[in-house]
Amino acid sequence: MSVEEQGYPSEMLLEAGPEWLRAEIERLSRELAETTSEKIQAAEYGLAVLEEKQQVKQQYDDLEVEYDSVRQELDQLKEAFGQAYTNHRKVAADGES
Amino acid sequence: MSVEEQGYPSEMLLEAGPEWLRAEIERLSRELAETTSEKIQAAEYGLAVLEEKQQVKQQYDDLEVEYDSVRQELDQLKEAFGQAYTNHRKVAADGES
Amino acid sequence: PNMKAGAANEGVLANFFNSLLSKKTGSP
Repeated sequence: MSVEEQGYPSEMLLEAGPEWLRAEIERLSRELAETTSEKIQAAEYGLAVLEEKQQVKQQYDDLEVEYDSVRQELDQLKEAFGQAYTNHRKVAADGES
Repeated sequence: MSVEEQGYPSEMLLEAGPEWLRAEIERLSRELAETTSEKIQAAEYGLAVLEEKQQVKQQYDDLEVEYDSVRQELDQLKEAFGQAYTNHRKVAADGES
Repeated sequence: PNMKAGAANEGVLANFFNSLLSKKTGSP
């Protein structure tokens, strides 16, 4: 990356005095330290959120198993109920005849 | 943050020539640009995972509503079945007597 | 309650990430 791309007009660095150069080094060092710390914090938070997401996903999967089982039991009971009702109607009809 | 904390022995910067200072500025600028890009990447990733986590959480909440309703329906049907069975037994007992 | 804390926490995190994206660094 050329000096220009880093935001310095080419003659600027060449003409700058040592005082300005030293101050710029200190400023860049401070910014680099701060940006590094922010990057690390963002990565740590990102990992924490990823873990939380995986926990919620696991809870969802567990609930889905539970839901499927209750759903199945309900369907079976409905069928049994329907059957019992049919039998009851048949017995009643036989009784009458 | 003093110059020492940034990794430069104090006399080093004072004694360094303009050439070294300019090279150090270029190095720091490159590192800062790279670290800034990594920081942005980490932040974008964090936001994306946060969004995904909220979506999974919403799916969990929706499934939980569904589960509660099916659970309730099953409990009601079980009770109705129990009632019907009791009545049936009573009628049968009355019939025999 | 922990859901409330969770949502607030997520809001804080989203703000943090967005602040990193909006912050200008590096320019001399």
